[in-house]
Amino acid sequence: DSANGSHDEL
Amino acid sequence: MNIFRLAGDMTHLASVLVLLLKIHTIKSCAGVSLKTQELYVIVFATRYLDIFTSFVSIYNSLMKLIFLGSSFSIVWYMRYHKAVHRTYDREQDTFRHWFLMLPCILLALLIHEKFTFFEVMWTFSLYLEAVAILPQLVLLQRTRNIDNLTGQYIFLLGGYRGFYILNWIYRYFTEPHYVHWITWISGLVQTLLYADFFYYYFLSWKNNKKLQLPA
Repeated sequence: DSANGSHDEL
Repeated sequence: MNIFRLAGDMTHLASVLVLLLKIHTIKSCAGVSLKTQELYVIVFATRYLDIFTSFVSIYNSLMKLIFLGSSFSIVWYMRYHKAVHRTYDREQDTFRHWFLMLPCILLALLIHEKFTFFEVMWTFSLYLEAVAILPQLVLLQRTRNIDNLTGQYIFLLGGYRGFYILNWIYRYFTEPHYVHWITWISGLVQTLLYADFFYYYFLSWKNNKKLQLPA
């Protein structure tokens, strides 16, 4: 989700 | 992906492997809190609900599967594997799950970035992860005698959190619009909970002595 950068983290 | 994030993920992975090594090869879970491990299962199950709906990278999906699988298997071993279960400090590991989960559920319903099911669950997992280590720290405090693998497990988990903070600082300065207060504050709280443990870990390492917590 590019709108929410924290979602590309684990 | 920056070097801090990678280092954080790798220390997280290493911590899980150390714990599995202890449980699988030594067949012992002495000093390991089942409550904390069950909370981690809930943390990963609620955070990775998006595993089939949002794809970031092969790396991310693979790591999600590893963290889900390893946390489930650790709990399975501690509950159902006869030899491992015998070594579990049941009388000492008395922390109540709901005592930690209920405030996290309420907080996630009140404070989140978006009020959608996935987002509230994701936020709940962040809050719960911040405090999930508490039953483990209480158990350590009670048993006091810590074997090397358990000490390394907690040290690596704390290291993972530390690297993630560096990752956030790096991303804040290198990526536009990268501001995530909820993630940062819960991550910071989580890391601070390890501070006391780290202090005694370094003390024992410096003096080349076995790790022992004060009563």
